[in-house]
Amino acid sequence: MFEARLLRGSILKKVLEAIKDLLTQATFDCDDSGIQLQAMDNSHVSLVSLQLRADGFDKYRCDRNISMGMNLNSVAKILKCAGDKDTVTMKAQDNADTVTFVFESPNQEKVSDYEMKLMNLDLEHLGIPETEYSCTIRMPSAEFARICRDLSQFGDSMVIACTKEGVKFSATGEIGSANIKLAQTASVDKEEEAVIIEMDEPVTLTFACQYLNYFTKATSLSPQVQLSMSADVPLVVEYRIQDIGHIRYYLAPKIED
Amino acid sequence: IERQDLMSLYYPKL
Repeated sequence: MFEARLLRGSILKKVLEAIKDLLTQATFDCDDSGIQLQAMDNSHVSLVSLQLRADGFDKYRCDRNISMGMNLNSVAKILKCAGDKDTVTMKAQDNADTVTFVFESPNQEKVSDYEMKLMNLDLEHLGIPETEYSCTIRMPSAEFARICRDLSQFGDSMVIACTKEGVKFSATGEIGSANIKLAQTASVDKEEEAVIIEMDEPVTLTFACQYLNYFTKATSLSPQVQLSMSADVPLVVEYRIQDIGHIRYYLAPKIED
Repeated sequence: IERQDLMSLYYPKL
C-alpha cells in the first residue's frame, strides 16, 4: 500500500506545472524515504530531478517500493481539478496498475477522487554525483524568471558570467544585444530578496533560453532559486520546496560551433 | 556528438 497525503495540496499542483512543459511522461519512484522523479526531456538536453521527502507529507506510507509511470499531461489535468486549498492524497495498492488522487476541500464538504492508469515506462536513469561547483548564485526566483523572459527576446541563447563582483546575463541577436548585471546584495535584510554569490573561480557559460524559460515554471514553488555552475558541466537550477524537498533542473551548456 | 545523448555525456547511465 502506498499513500501520501499533503495538506498543502497546491504544492503538487505547482510541481506539475513546473515539469509538464519539459516532460511528457515520468516515473514517480516511491520508497519509505519519499517520492523521487528523475527524467530527461525528449531531446536529452536537460534533466529534471524532483525529491519530496516522506517527512514533509502529513501522512506517508509506503510498504513496498513502487515505481509509478505517469503521463504528465494526464496528471496535470487531474491536479487542475484540485482547489488551491485542497488536501491532496495519492494512493495505490501494491502492484497496482492505477493510482488514485483524492482531493478534500478544507471543510471536508467536497471530496473528489480521480483514478488514473499507470504506464510501464522504461526510462534511463543517470547517476548525478555530488559536485562542488565553482560558482553558486542565490537570487529571487521571480527576478531570474524575469531575466530569462526578457533576454529570450534577443536571442536563442543566454550567456551567464559569474565573477566575485556579480553575475551578468547576456543575449545577442538580430535586433541587438542585452546585458543584465546583478551585484551581490550589500546588506541582507530579507534573505529571500538577496543576491548571494559564492565563487571559487569565475565561470562563463552559454545556455539555451528555451530551457531556462521552462525551468522558471517552478518559480511559484520557492521565493529563491540557486544556480550552480562549473566550466564545461551542466548548470543546476534548484528550487527548494519548503519543508519537503526540491526540484533541480540540469542543463548542458551550449558548445560554440 | 549526437544531440540526443548530450546529458548522458556528463552523467553515467545507471
